[in-house]
Amino acid sequence: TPIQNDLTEFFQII
Amino acid sequence: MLEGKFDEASLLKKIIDAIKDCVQLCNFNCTEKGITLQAVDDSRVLLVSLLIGEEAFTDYRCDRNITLGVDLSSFSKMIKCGNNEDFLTLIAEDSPDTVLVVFEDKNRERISEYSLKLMDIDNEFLKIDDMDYDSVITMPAGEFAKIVRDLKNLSESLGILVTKDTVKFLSEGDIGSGSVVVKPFTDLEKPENSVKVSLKKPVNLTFGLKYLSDIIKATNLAESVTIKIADKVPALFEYKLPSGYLRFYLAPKFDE
Repeated sequence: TPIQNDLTEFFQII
Repeated sequence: MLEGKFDEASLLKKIIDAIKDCVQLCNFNCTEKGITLQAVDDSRVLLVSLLIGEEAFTDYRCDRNITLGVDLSSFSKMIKCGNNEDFLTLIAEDSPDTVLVVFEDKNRERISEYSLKLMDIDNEFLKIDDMDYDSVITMPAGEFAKIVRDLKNLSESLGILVTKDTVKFLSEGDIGSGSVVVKPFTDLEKPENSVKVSLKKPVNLTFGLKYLSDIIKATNLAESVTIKIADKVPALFEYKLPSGYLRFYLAPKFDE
């Protein structure tokens, strides 16, 4: 089953 | 001071309806160029990015940057009090505790005013760089919504495969599987029915249908949706507004 990634793995929190 | 008048309340109603189920507490950032909003859902999988450009308003002025911290479920209740065709004006002072929502009926002398209490919202802001996408698909928003609704009956995940000039939407679940293939198509009489596919590299990605179901709540805002995807990065779903856009960034699912 594919795992759901979250956006903070791609975009930096500022 | 902010004063922004929409020719029809329906535009703001549709925008709020499109985002209120995935994000609740949002800062509306008002500048001289218009109103922007960025918000991430609680699971940090879906990001909403909104620009209502000043040209989307019939009258717009904002002398200083103003932040309106809004609970969208409360705001939604208030803006439903106006008729779709009413003028809707948002008014706020420079350091506001409240935002005033004024509806004016165009056919009779009726003005209704609602004042919404604002909140201090400390939300996370994500830095989104411009990306090179492997494939860009533009298709009728209603057709994309139907694919998401239909395939959601089968599974929690939707595969999007783009090869050459073909886009395949696919879902596989316990009861079986389903797929919809969409190919480029030009409708000269109704360009909004056309499908465009541009491809630099084949793409094969999987997304959660729960989040796609939130995204398609924006369907009423635009005739078409543009989907930009690239391997192992969040996909961008864009609905263009009369001036501005409503964008959703959705993190993909990967195999372990």
